[in-house]
Amino acid sequence: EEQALTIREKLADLYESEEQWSKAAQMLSGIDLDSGMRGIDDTYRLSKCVQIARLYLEDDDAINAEAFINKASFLVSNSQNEVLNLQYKVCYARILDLKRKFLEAAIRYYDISQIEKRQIGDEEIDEAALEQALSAAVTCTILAGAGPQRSRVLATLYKDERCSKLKIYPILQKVYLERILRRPEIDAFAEELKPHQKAFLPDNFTVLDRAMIEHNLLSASKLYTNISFDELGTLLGIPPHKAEKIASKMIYEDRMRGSIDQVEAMIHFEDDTEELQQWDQQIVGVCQSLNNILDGMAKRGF
Amino acid sequence: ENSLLREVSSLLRRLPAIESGKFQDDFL
Amino acid sequence: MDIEQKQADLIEHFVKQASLNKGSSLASIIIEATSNPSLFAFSEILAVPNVAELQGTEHSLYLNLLRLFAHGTWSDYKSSAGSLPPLVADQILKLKQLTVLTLAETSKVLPYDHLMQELDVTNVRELEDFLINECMYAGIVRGKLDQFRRCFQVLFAAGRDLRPGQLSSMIQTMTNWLATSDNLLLTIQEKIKWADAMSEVDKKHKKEVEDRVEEMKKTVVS
Repeated sequence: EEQALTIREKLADLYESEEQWSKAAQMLSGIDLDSGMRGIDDTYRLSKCVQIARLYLEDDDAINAEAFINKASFLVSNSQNEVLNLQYKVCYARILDLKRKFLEAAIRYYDISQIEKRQIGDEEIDEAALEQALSAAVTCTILAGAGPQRSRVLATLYKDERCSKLKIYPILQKVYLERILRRPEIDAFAEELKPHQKAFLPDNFTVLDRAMIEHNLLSASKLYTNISFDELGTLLGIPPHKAEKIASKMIYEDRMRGSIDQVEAMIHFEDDTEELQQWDQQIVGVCQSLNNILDGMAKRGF
Repeated sequence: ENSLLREVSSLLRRLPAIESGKFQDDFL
Repeated sequence: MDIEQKQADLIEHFVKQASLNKGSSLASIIIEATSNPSLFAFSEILAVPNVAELQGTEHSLYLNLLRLFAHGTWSDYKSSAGSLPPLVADQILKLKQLTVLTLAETSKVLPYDHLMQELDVTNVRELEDFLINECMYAGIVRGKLDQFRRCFQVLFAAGRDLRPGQLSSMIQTMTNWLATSDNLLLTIQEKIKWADAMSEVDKKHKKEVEDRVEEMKKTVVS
């Protein structure tokens, strides 16, 4: 067994040097990690699971990678090896990203971007890597389904000073401020995406299209009291019946508040707050403006 | 102080705070 | 407040520029100011003596232009285009933005038809795109678009430069606010007094009832 293990590891190294990632992963998967052999401890098992997952991820094979990361999940909580723990986190985030669980991926990428140490074991953590993780967090958040959960993550990212230095900061700003995104901005953002983030979905929209449509629909809900299906379709750049369908799905999933009047062919948006509460907020705004004016007058010596 | 006057002008137009049928019903 | 803070530096810059220039170079500064996407106030520039001196000169057109941007609307420009220089695209955009602010002065609910007429816009999509991108996202106006009722409800609009005679109506409005606030405070005070009086009556009544119950108990026991 020991010799077979050694041969497998050596062959895997060879395959890796040839960039035949999946073959290297398959070679290592043949190792019996449950064997009672000397030298196979939890740390070894964890390192192999993570290594196999990373190799599969090089070929964007999320399914096989996930199988090994799930095995690693049982071992990582007891692991004191910081390098392995970090590699595990990165793999897990990438798997979530590939599986289009964008919000969860974003949270994990953001977590990675906040690592304070610059040296973990023999590995150096450079600023570029952390910036890459942060950028990935922003990208995944923007691609995630529009709604209250995404808004919370957006707020965290927007308020993080480091994000203002990222190339995709302008689109993050617009998304956070819930502004409608126009085609040129979406196309510029698309250039930064990976293939799986632009893949086609069963309804013939791409992942990016779906994210942008939902975002723009939510933005429209902030600007409009109500809107016709036709106008909404024009605004979103899709046929009216598809606009209605996406709106109804978002309302059903409680990611947007509103109602649909099919007779009048209109969508009525509702605010999260009641009319009287909105009135209260307006009055508060008036009082704040009044205070600001009085402060301004005092500063000028009036 | 033109900027103050502009701010006051904007402030004076903020009331009534809301004008909608639904608000009137709720308010009553 | 945000608008004023954003344009304070710009106003200072253009006032300084206007003070240092005359004639045709001052005309260029006026064009630059009226084209600037972040500037919506022009009375400070109008107040610069060099600008006032343009009156009666070959560059008086630019003084008229500045006055138009300070107080006028797109309709005002169209009706007196003969006495004004031709506008570039940025100026047309700004004048239309300022028109929306003027319309919001008189009414909180602006019908689409009226807006389309005032802004020379032919369809609802174009109007709404203008209101969204050039007014709401520019921060000069906040509100809600209502396609069913075909109107735009204004919740906030930035202030324009005051027109001559506008000050007195502002003072009148503030006087009315003051009177209403005073009356409201008096009403609240009266209500507090009434509530206190009712509370006293209630306490007294409660005590009477308790005393009677005690008396009844004593009677029953004896």
